[in-house]
Amino acid sequence: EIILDAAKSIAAATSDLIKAASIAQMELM
Amino acid sequence: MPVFHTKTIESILDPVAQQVSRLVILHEEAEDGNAMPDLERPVKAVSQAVANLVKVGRETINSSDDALLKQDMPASLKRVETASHLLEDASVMLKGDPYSSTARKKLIEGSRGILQGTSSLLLCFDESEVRKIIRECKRVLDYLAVAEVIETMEDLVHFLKNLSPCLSKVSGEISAREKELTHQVHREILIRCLDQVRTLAPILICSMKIFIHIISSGGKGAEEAAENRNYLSGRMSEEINEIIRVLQLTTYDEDEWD
Repeated sequence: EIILDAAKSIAAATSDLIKAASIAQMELM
Repeated sequence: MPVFHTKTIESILDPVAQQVSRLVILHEEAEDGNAMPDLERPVKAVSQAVANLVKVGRETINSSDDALLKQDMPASLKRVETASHLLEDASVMLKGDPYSSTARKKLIEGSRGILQGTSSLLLCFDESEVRKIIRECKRVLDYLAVAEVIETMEDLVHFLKNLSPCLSKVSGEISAREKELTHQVHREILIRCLDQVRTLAPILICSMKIFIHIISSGGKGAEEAAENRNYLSGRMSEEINEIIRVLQLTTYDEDEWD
């Protein structure tokens, strides 16, 4: 359970990062 | 697109997997695109989450008695850590040059690495959980092997006292595991085998009672009764072995999903 929670946190943080990194490129499309 | 063999892993990683794919497309199609924003904060959040996973992962490794988990999990943790460093590098580079192509590549490589490393780590953990179920299945197999030497009602009672809770535990664990799998064929095999085990168990006990009754009353047909009992315990063992085989499968049947 603890491992799964830690993995969920990584997934959420990575998701936020990708969203932030994608915004500028999305504006071009 | 990567496919995950359990619903838990799929629910955690599938959304990120899709985002990573989109990130790759966005940056491959827009090589000379807009300036990248400052990613220091989101990268720091990933680094902190990775540090927590590494800590939790090491604690799991240290407290586990599973040799394979101890052997496999460190590489997954290393992979996630390396990916996190790539993201940190990308963030620093983008501060200096928001158009840096190397930074974009590091960002993509780092995101992929986080996804692959976390996937690999969850797989290690999941396989370890499966090995726990398999250990219980093997206990049932050991009890079934004893069925052939039970010759008194007293021994049969003792046999049932050992087998019943073990079988009940295995049954619950396999039933829960089946619901967790994303692979339909594997799910169906587990359901079918478990149904067979549940059906055969009372018949086996009945055949053991008949055998004991025949030999204790000196009646005829002991040999046939023993054959019948052995056939039933053999059938149950086959089903349990098939369950063990399928529990270990993680492959993905593309034809079926297509």
